Amino acid sequence: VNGGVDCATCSVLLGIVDHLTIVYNESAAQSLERLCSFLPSEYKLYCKAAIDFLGPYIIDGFIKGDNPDVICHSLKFCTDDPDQPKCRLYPSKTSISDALNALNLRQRHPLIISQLKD
Amino acid sequence: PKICQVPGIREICKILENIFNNHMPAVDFDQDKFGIEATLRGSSWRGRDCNDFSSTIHPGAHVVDGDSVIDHNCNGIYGMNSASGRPYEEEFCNNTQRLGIAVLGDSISAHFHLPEQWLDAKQLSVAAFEHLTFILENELDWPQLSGTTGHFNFSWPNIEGPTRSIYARLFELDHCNHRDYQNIAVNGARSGSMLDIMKSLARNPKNDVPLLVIYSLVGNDVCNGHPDTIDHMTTVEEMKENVLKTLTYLDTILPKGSHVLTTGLANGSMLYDLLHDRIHPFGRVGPPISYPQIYDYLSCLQISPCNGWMTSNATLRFLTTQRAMELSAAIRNVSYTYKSIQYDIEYLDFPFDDVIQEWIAQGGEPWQLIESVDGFHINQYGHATVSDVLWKWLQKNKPQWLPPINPHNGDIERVFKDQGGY
Repeated sequence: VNGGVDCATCSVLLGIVDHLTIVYNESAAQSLERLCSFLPSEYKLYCKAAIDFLGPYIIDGFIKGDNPDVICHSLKFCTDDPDQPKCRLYPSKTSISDALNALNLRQRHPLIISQLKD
Repeated sequence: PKICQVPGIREICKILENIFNNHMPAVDFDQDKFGIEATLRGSSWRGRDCNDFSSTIHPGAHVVDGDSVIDHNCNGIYGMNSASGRPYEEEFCNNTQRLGIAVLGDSISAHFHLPEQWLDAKQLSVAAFEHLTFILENELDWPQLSGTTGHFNFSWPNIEGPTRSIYARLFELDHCNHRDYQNIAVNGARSGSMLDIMKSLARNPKNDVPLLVIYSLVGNDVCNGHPDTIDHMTTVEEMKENVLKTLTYLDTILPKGSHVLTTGLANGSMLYDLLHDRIHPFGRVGPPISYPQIYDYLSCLQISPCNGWMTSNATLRFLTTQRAMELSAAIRNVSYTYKSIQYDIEYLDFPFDDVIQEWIAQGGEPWQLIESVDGFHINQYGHATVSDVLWKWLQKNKPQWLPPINPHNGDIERVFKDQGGY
């Protein structure tokens, strides 16, 4: 429910990117590149393909100050299913702001959901 | 959208799906269930095949013609001693009571371990992912270092702690047991799915020597990610039926003189007690995140490995432990009522309390025995200590199961060095 493993994978991966920006005092774009650079060559290619595809939205979300929960909700890997509790790894002040921020990110990138579906 | 549909991640998902859904050696030309590669259920899990084109040649096989030409049991001892004119296998192994080891288990016996370097941004590096392919191809398990079939005693990247195992001790007693181990454990296995998994255990009542089989399903019969977790636990009746089917099946494949040790389920409620006030590796950078927060998050997504124990709800933890104890009693009951033919059998409550006492006696703290990333499995220190406790129990309660020390171990080392390694 609420995105299950996909949601946890997205939140943890983006959480790691967020932590890398802190450890190396750099931008999200640089941390995304850095994360791929750690992987063995056969996986680096896949990582770069994923970043080429999702990177712009992720970077935009971090620039706007969204946390991984919000970005993963805007990418719809995480959802707030009806009759289910809201699952947050980063408890924020109010989940309403999360939902609004997620909506804003999707409004700024209207094509993202159709592209993901493709 | 599904994360496995994203370009790039899609290919990684395909690799993972193929690995995690197969539990037989990927490279096994003679189909004797012993492989020649390390990963993909190969020699990390079962003794390496020394001739992958003959199914009668594999670890644990009986000797043929003194193995004067061919090493039928892959223990690295074969050929003729020109000084005595006798086959080495006869000289060094003939009077020994050879015994292989196998474990039918879950992710505890498979030794599931997620390197914390992967979750802690301060430790992330190229070195942290250097062996990513090897680790993934072994399903994030480390059977080669586990407390039952561990056979490498040098340090491994991405995992810290000594290797001590039942297999290593059987080898120390008698080098003729070289490579005779099988780790038939699968992440998530429970007594029902074990009815299929156990068929990948390779043993033939005529062609092979006796085997010590440890049947140890430690938690998945009470662990699941469902919110109504108790409704999805194995019932006592189901457990009895599943264990009886397994013991009956083992009677059809084990050589006469084998032994079966069944264990109960763990008391997982202590996991929360040990970790509830500790920070998770993922929370060491950025906002601190504790184990209960991780537990609650996974539980909310209904992907927790164990809703019943990995929870701040003390009542639920108690009810889960209660069911685990009932299932353990069922395993004990069947173990003592089933009339086996090929083997003798004993039951042992999972000795986690003894393991903790042993660890404290060595100056450790209990939380140091738990995997830091998943907060659920025992880690490398835990595996080594479990093997210490298990071995002491065997020496005390089942000394007749254990082979005597082979007086020729030194000769074997002198003539055959590492006996072909692993």
